[in-house]
Amino acid sequence: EDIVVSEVQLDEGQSRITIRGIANRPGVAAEVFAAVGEGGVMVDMIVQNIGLEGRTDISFTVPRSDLERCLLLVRELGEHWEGAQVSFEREIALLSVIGIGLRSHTGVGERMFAALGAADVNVDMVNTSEIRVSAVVSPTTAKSAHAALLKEFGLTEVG
Amino acid sequence: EDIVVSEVQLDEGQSRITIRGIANRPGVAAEVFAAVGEGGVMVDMIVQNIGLEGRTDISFTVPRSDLERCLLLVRELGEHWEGAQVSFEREIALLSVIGIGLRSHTGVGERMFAALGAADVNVDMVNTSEIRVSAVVSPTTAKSAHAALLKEFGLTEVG
Ligand SMILES: C[C@@H](O)[C@H](N)C(=O)O
Ligand SMILES: C[C@@H](O)[C@H](N)C(=O)O
Repeated sequence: EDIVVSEVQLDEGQSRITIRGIANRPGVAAEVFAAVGEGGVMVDMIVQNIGLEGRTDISFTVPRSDLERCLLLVRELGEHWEGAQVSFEREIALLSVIGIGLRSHTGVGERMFAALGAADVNVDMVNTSEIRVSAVVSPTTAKSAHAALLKEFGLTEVG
Repeated sequence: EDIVVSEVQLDEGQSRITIRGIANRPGVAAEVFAAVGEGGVMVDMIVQNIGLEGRTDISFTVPRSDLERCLLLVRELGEHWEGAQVSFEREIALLSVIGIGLRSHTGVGERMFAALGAADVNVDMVNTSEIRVSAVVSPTTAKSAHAALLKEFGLTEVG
């Protein structure tokens, strides 16, 4: 695969909200984002993996300044839902390896996770797109994780 | 938000592999994708949500023709891991709403999930990027889901 990794971005300005044990049936995600939308909150990443026994977890990231308001909206919603639990992380670090020609994420993912693993950085969440592989890591490991990835992909820190 | 949704793509050519209960510690994702990479498998979407009690689930999609080989590689790896379970879905439908100006996914997500919910389509997985919100749905609902989204965003089917 002819892949060129052009940058590694570190975003330390977001927070994560997770609703664990949300009912895995039609219309539920719609309710979550209708509530969040009404609050005018800007959602960046939305991640939902496959569920189990009628339930699943849905996570999304918002700018830190929107966290409190978003939690109010989501908790209000969560009160109607038996078994659902709202959790959040005020500070997350979102690392993105950006490349062109990412028709397959195997190569970049393999190297990114290997570099993070070797730096003893745990990967908390993973998300992908046409041009990037993103990992959420703890803010305490963010700087060393960023450095490890820049080194792995032969890039120097910008700005 | 000034968002223009330009297309809704339906990809019915992929399969999903999930490793449930994978150890949530550094280096594990690296092992998974090293094994997959060695098999020359092209991975498209990788989704991992936040874990619980030292474990999490990681899912990824591959072209259907790569499924068998990928399962062999992943199961071989999974044998060393206590408590981890490999599951898969041979046929998934991946719907992506693509837009420009998606600085926030709230608006598009809200409408996409509302349209799917109204069409009684369950959202099995969610993934986002700068230009798209993607949802995995069952192949049996794929066509009606695609139609519902094209209608929601005022688009006609292409090709
Ligand atoms: C969990 C949520 O995504 C649900 N499956 C829905 O379709 O709305
Ligand atoms: C589950 C997997 O992502 C693990 N947390 C790792 O860092 O490799």
